[in-house]
Amino acid sequence: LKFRGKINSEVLEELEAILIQADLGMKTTAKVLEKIREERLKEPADIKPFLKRELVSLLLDCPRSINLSASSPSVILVVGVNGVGKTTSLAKLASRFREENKKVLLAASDTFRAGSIEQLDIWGKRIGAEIIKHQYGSDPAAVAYDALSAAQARGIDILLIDTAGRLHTKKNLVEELRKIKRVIGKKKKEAPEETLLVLDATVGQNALSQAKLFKEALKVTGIILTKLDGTAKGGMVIAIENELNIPVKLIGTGETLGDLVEFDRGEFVEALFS
Amino acid sequence: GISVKFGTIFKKLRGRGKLSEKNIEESLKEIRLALLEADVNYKVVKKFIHEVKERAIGEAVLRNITPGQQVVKVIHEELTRVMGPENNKINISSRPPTIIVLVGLQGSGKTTTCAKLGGYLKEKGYHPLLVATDIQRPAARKQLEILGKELGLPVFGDGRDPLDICRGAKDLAISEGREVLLVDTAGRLHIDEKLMKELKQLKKVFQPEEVLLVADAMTGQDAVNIAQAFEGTLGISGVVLTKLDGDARGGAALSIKAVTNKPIKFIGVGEKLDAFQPFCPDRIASRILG
Ligand SMILES: Nc1nc2c(ncn2[C@@H]2O[C@H](COP(=O)(O)OP(=O)(O)OP(=O)(O)O)[C@@H](O)[C@H]2O)c(=O)[nH]1
Ligand SMILES: Nc1nc2c(ncn2[C@@H]2O[C@H](COP(=O)(O)OP(=O)(O)OP(=O)(O)O)[C@@H](O)[C@H]2O)c(=O)[nH]1
Ligand SMILES: [Mg+2]
Ligand SMILES: [Mg+2]
Repeated sequence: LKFRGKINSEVLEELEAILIQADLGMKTTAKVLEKIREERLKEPADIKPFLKRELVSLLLDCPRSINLSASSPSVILVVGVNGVGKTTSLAKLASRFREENKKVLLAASDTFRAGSIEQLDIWGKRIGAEIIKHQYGSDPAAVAYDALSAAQARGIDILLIDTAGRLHTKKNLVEELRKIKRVIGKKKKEAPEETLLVLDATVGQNALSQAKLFKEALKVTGIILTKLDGTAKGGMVIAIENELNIPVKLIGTGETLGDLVEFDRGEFVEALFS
Repeated sequence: GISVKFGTIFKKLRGRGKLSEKNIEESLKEIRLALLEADVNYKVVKKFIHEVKERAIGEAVLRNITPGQQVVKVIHEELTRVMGPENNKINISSRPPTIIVLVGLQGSGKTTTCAKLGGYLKEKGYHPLLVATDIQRPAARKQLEILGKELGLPVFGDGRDPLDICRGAKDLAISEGREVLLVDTAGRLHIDEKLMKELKQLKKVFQPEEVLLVADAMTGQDAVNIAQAFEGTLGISGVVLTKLDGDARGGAALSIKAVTNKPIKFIGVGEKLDAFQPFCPDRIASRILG
């Protein structure tokens, strides 16, 4: 029995290394390793399958489709910290709706960052979606309001709102997002039907802090996890789903319009070990 | 943070001079946890703790402070030593133009940093020319042009590919007396062979004085893969760590330094163009330890 204990502790150390290096974070890693110890598995070969089942169970068992409303336009607000892939992900999602022949309108509510409006404009032209834009420095909420009015007037099916990247710790910038929500909520009660937080798979444990603060401020309804085509595993979404109840709805696997894939719990956990 | 943890653990050891090996082991466990919580890479932590252990045991008996404080002090000094020495010099060539190329993963802050570094060098009396070689990302050149305009710096971006654009930029720099070229490149994955080869080719042809890896301070365990690949495939001269104005502990800094041994020269501390500072090893050590 003592020999088996030694083998198991080696397996556990190996698994700890895998989980930490997959960015599951210290808390989640400790939690699942403790569960394994409590389970007192007889065979070392049973440990990994048990672990995988445990990780899957920490992820949400829920539908992961984009919330669309019966009353058009459905409004999707895209938020997140700087450089994670909001604008590109929004374009990919909009492209999907265009492929379903839906009428799509884009709102250029990033009125701050250099080139943001031109960037969204180019994507709009590529996918056949019109864009509502104001000048740089204008009020992002005003752009969003303007876009919603236009969407209602033009019989648009889906309105997607691009916002400027902002660190979750900058209260005034987070407040700016709350204002966008309030303003469009006044114009259409259920809007936005979807508030998508975009997270970068290369980010470490700060992802949980990002998700917490954006959720507190905006009631995030889903996550897009980007850049999974790199070597980062994005393990932080396990803690985020488990502790914050926000489902990952889509994952980004590249820089072109087709690089958007559904999130599948089993596949995601398998990939942590590849 | 870690100093609070040590306050409690070592309250009972106050007055005792020497730390036992057991005390050291316990304190190192706490340090290990702190480093991993700060996103320092697993293997980098293992190596660092191992190297620190010897020093902690040796020195514990020499100082007149509590044993817990001693271990933290040793750790902080060792962390600062590994992250340093302070080096925020740009290698200026005796045969202008000096060429500085900014490389890194998608969204890490290269374009913004290119402009920031341009502003920084302009303040120092240089005449930089910003070069837009990202022809893939929508409106990338436009982004750099807007930033350049804000700083009163010219931006060049004509050409059919990055090599071609750099050739034109170099000619323009020489004819207009711009003695520094700041080359912005497209974001790329370190595992994208074709795009990494493109950078290798750029480096081979233009022999830049600086190849700076621009990396996001919130990067997790993947920081070692990124850094190792850019250093191994391309060879870098230094690093710029961005988005340090957030609340990420920044363990990526230690991971990157540990695997490349190249200096972190500057940090980005905001979205505005003046949010650019020289890297300070001591301050990041404190931040990582929490
Ligand atoms: N490899 C890879 N790159 C991606 C992915 N998603 C986005 N990118 C790239 O990441 C970079 C940043 O994307 P953006 O869409 O501009 O990011 P953003 O969040 O809108 O950035 P800001 O508005 O500046 O905060 C671009 O170079 C994109 O092509 C992905 O899934 N995989
Ligand atoms: N808060 C903060 N944001 C930053 C910092 N540096 C850059 N950014 C922001 O990060 C986002 C991405 O910056 P870019 O300069 O477009 O990044 P990039 O590496 O050129 O992106 P690609 O060209 O797509 O690979 C933008 O929103 C920038 O404003 C920083 O130090 N702090
Ligand atoms: Mg954007
Ligand atoms: Mg760029």
